[in-house]
Amino acid sequence: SHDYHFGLEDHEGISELFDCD
Amino acid sequence: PPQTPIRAAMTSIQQLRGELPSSGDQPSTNLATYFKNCTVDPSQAVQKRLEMLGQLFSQKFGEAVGPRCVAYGRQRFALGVRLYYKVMEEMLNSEEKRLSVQNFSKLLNDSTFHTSLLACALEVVMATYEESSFKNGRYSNGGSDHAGVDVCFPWILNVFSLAAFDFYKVIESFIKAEPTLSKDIIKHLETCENLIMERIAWRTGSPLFELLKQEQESGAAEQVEAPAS
Repeated sequence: SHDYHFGLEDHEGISELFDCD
Repeated sequence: PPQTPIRAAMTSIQQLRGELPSSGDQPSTNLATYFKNCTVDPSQAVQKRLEMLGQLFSQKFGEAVGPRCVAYGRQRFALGVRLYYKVMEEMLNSEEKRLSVQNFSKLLNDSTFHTSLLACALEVVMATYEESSFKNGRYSNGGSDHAGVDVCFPWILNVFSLAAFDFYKVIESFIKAEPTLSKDIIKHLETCENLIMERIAWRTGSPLFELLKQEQESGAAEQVEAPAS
């Protein structure tokens, strides 16, 4: 089996990663 | 019946196709509403970008695999577009819940975001097909003319002139947004992540260096622990 390790915190999402508020 | 490598590969492709709506080559009503809620409606730019990247993808796919395979390239691109729209919609649903906003104008007008998301969707499609190609031996001719290898990651980054660091940004959100991805595909995306983190993001010209410079300048007052030798 393989489980992806999620590194993003709950308060982070795709908007923050592309510098959008 | 017993599970053979060919049967397993065909099942993966059928599953991928089955999980995508047949009408998914256009944004769903929900996704179109997100586009309309934007300060600047990105619909036309999204459509134009897909046309341009679709032509580029088919051309490069033909160059890598062979001119007779251009049609297969178009098929894979079409499947990638359906996955791109599906994952984008799910990402926006999550972001709406998390941030309590419905206007994603800045994100949805960011060309790098769209190109990265599409590249990730195409990588999932390509990995599903490549896995089957290796398993059924279509490309396994034992020689150096190993066509299947040519379209594996990081091939897509070169096709779209996409920085590995920007591709890296979408991977985790992509996996979160698409819970039907198989363990093999998740493992493949994780391998891409590791390749970027360990090697590709550190090549000359990577946007990572500029980002590190900005970070260093903005946090100059902070005390940073000296690295161990």
